[in-house]
Amino acid sequence: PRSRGRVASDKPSGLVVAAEDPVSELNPLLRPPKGARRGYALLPPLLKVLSDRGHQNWESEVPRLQPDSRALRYMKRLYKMSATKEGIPKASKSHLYNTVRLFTPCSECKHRHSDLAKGDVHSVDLLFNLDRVTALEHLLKSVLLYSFDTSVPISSPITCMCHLSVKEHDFSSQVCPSVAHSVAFSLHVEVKRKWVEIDVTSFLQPLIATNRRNIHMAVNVTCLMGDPQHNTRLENPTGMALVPPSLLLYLNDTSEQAYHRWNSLRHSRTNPERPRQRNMPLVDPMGDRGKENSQGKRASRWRR
Amino acid sequence: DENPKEAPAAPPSNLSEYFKQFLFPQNECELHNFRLSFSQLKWEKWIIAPHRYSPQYCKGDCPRAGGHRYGSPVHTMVQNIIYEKLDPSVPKPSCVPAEYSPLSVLTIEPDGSIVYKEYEDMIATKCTCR
Repeated sequence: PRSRGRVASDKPSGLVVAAEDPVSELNPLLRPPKGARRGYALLPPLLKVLSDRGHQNWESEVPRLQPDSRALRYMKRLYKMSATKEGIPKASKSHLYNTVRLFTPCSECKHRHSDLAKGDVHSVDLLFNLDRVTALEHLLKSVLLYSFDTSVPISSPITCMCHLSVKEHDFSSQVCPSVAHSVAFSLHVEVKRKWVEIDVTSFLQPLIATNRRNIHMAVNVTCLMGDPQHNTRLENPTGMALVPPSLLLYLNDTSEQAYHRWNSLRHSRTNPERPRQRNMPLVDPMGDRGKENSQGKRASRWRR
Repeated sequence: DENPKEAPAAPPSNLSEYFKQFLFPQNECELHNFRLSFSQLKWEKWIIAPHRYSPQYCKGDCPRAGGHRYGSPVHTMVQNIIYEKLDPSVPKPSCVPAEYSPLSVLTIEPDGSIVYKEYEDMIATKCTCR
């Protein structure tokens, strides 16, 4: 407790709790620091269990909207690829993220279909609310995730062209936003694949970096049979209905509670036997190569 | 040796008895298994994975002199001496986790979005006396 001088570790004694979480009437020592707004999925309910002495109903009171089943299936698949059955994160070079958030569009505004002859199968306006992204979560990659219903047997590969445009959301008029600027993607969908990820990182980076809470985008996907690589003529549209895409954000959570794999990788290399100092400052992911200074030499002498 | 006149302490009659006090306690400090499922906390509706979680814990007595065995600093022995010789209100060293491993959790957020998160320090993997 603070009354006895320095806290064991200089981690903030408070835990970050979600604003809507009922646990905010906690012991003042556990109150989150002023700036903290949103909580981490796991901490508020843990706190609730601790503050609910004696009760057994630890049901987390925060009501949760049910997620889309396809989105749930995709995230379970991502979990299996990222962690073991016991929940231990798998070590892999490409796996730099420690947080992945999947958002389904909170509202969509159907565009009228333009001329089908051009194969314009699917265009829709989507609104994603990113309130759950915390200020300490930095964007690594973002993709639009389309799921194809592969129950319909498709004879040949499909080629799709996707036009994406984002617009400042004009709250005054609920009419769908007009196109602000767009980027064209072309993607080649093999018949059997269930999911298609369209990388929109460069597109959304500036919006997410400015802590934008609502992202309004118009997506226009045109899919045609045939395969341009084998210069087969693109014939008529596939007639396949596309489900509105989800937005997937791969993030690096820089908070204390999150797992920083480069930290543990680097630490286990330097002094494996000594237990890690709890208040060890986060190691720079680029490492301190090249910072050869007197202190560095003394430390390496000490290590020897 | 403040008073050299004092006769040197007589060697202990029974050496094995004497050394017994430095042996490791029967229920020495070590890592114990504990496994829970989030359904016991009725959280399975919003914690989708993992189904089982083994946080483990440390339990047992710390040896009086054995600092080196647990990677304990010398302070641990000093604290023991304080407890035994100077002030019993100062607690004996405790058996606590020294190292942890992370845990990946898949949860449903209140707004219906789904988040995969890796949390630091969720599973105790090594114990120490401090």
